[in-house]
Amino acid sequence: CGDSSVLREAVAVAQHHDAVTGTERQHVANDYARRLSEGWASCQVLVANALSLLGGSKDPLVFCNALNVSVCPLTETSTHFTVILYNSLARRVSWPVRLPVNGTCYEVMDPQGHPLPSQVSPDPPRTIPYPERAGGAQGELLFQAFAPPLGFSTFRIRQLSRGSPQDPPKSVLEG
Amino acid sequence: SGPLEIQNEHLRVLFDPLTGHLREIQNLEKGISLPVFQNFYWYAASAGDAASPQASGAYIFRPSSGPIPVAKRVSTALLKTPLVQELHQNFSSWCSQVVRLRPGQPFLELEWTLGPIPVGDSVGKELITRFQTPLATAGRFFTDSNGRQILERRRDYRPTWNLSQTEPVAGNYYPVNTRIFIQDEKLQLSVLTDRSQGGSSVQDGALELMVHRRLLHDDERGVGEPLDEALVVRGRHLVLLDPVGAASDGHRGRAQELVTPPHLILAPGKGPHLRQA
Repeated sequence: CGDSSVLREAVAVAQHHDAVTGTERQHVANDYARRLSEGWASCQVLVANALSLLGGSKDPLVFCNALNVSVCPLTETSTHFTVILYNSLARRVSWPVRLPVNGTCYEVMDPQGHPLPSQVSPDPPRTIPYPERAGGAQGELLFQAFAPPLGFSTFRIRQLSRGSPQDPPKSVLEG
Repeated sequence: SGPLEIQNEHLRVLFDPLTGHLREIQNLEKGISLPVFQNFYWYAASAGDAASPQASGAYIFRPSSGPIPVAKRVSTALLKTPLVQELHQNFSSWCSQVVRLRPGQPFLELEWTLGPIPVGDSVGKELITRFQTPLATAGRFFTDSNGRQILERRRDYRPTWNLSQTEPVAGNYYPVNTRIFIQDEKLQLSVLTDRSQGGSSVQDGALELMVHRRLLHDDERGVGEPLDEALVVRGRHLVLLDPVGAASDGHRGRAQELVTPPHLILAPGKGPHLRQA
């Protein structure tokens, strides 16, 4: 059962000036993070229920909270999945999507069923240590998605081949 | 190897081949260019001094040094593909950045990953990113007020009282909720943030944003403990170079997208059949 009031209350608590500016004690910071995390988890259930109702499907929906560090078990292990993009702005947006994957080549279909340009970008040369990715995916699937004002777009993705990502067209390492 | 540059139909961005730092931004559409040097620096946090026992802490920003560069030279890796061009910059084991251009995007994206800030030298550090340009800004810069009104800020000046500046850096810092920019009579360099940060222009032609901090002393303002989390943070800045008259058209919409980005939801297989707008 989803409930948006959990997040609403957590955000309300976090209106305190210490939460806004980060001047709270450490154990209070941890408590703010816990409240926000629980609130977001509860909202995810609500959003998933709404999408299931709208789409007439009981299949599970997945929220990858660690996408910013390129971790998403679903995209890393699945050969066929769907990306739903929700735009809360009152105008159309174009948005770059990056998903951690382990395949070489994927087909990305836009909401009308037309293929979209996409590519699997491998890690740049690992001779320099940079903490770009926390996950174990071999590459990232890149494509430019879009969403209508205050609405959804769905993109269906299918893996076409297995194996390691190819070398990029041009990759130069500087000292 | 080839020149260190990335380019799309809107922008061409050049990097110093020796140091790896950002060197110049060219707006190909508008026919303008600006030398821009960007680097990460840290201010040493004050532990109190002869002038005042006030230490830097969660509430108090009181640097005891000028900005110290994280690295004078950075390791780089260039990645050019049809869908994205990236320069990966490695400043240190705890400071890196990806400078990115995508087709169709009239702005430069900087994605930085910072931390844990090392404090083995027993010095608290407040980390900034600074953009230096030759723009003649005469002490003026601009920050937003909660994403809405843009306010003009002037260095060492308050509009409603005579200011006696005692903190040349901290006394010129202002809240930045979505954007900060500097301009001269012709050009404007805007930096959009994905979160609220502190920002300033402590030198003409330069702007800076505080991106991370780790402190070892309590500032005696009620927190009762130092701000000493060994966090790793990742964030994004969007950099726009435009003629002054056309700049607001670019940064207003982008700032909205940055603070309210689309939500991404995944489903195995075909997923739900949503009616498309």
